[in-house]
Amino acid sequence: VQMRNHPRRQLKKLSEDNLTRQPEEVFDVLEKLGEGSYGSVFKANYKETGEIVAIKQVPVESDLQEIIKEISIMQQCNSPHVVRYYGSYFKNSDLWIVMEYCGAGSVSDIIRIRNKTLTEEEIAAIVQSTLKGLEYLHFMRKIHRDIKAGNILLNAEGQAKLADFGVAGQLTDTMAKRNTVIGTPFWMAPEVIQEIGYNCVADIWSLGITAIEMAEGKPPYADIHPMRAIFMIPTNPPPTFRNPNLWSPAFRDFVEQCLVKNPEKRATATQLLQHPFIKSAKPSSILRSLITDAMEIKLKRQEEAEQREQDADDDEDNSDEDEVDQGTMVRAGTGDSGTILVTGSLSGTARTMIGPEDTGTMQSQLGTMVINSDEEDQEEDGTMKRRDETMQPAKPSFLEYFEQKEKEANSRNDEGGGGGGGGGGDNNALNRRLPADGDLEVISTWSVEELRLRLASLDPQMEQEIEEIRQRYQAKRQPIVDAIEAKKRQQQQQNF
Amino acid sequence: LFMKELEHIVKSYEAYRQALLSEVEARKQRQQWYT
Repeated sequence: VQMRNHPRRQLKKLSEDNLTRQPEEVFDVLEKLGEGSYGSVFKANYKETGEIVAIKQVPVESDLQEIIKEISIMQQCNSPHVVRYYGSYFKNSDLWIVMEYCGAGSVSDIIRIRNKTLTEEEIAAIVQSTLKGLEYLHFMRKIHRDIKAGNILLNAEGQAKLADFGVAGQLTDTMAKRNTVIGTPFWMAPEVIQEIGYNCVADIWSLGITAIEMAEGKPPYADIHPMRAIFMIPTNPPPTFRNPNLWSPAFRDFVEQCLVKNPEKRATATQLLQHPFIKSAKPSSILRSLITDAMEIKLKRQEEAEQREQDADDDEDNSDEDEVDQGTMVRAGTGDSGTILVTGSLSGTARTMIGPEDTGTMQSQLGTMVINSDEEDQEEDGTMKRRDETMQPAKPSFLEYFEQKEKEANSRNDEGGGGGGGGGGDNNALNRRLPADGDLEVISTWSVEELRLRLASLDPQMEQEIEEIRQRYQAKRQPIVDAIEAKKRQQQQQNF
Repeated sequence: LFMKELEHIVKSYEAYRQALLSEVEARKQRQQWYT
């Protein structure tokens, strides 16, 4: 287990002196890196040493529980394979969290920007660093619970680091297993979905799925509705590559070792570090060309966007709020190898759905899911605020697929229009609820075209129904949550 | 309770989807038979 610091690292923690000053005095905020579900992330220059850092700005009125958990987990970690936390500031109505900057962005960003999946060699190098991070984390009895390409960041040297600890959990002596259903549906281990208790090897399942994601560009079941995937993962045999012949026996075996349905028989991070696929991995320097490639494309796109913006500015001299905001930012210099803007890094990774227990709408947040929040966590961290409403979330990529399908269905069914479910003509039959179990014979009377239309409208219809029950439960839950909140505040005031 | 209802909904949709797919498949086969 690696616990030592990176030898070249300068910044370990912000000094007391730095932390008492205004953050703008300590940092030059450079460009925006992306937007997560709970705020924006900026690239910044630490004036004292010229080191580049990432600063997450979270509105204080938003739900801080997740972010405080993230800070607390990062604070406890000291590994070159886990994104570092340097300190935080309150600035007006925002909390500024200063973290390690990973110049190349997330693995998922790199795949998307190059529009290319990764080679086995590249996957082996990334998975090796990731496993080291997981070995460290699991040694500390922490579970990440949201391992996916979007949450593995690469620095400019190609070192992979675990990020986004917003839903991570801690195992304690009294609790060897957790029950909270947490994760992003396609990456979730069967035992997590089944709520039978899980431990650190749940991350190993997700790593296996991530390996497939890196090889094929998307995780298994990505084309089907996430809610269906959730019910398929525990029932189906472990997923495999779409075309296994494309991959070496060592890689296939590695993925097989990760995707063992019985968690007791699943390999640990330490064991997997000895797997031939990982043992024969090349050093992270082999990722350099991949990173340079991604950064060049990014830079090119950024320049094109800037050019377009400039052209638009020349046409009409209007100044909206965004431009005012951006005007305050300093352009990054070229001294640092990670100068290139990795836009959307965070928004790309933050496909985080906080599920029915806590917040938001299911459709809009089907990413990382939280069902049954860890009550003990909230008690352990008494100062934490319980979340009420999440900020507007980044749209998960897989939802685009369903939205597209929905659009197609709607355009074909031009009289129906949307998921209103209102009564009306014949076409509105498509918006009606499912026929009762016994009424399935009616299907045989429909035309093929009608059958196809009904198939296409199934997912949006199901989402609508799910949203309705979610709202119903939220309405029941909210008064209880409010009462608990009020009690907590009362208690805190008394304690104070 | 929420999860139970959710499971029920997803399973009902899954059954319905399967029924629709089987019907489409049956039509395809019938079409092939006729041609």
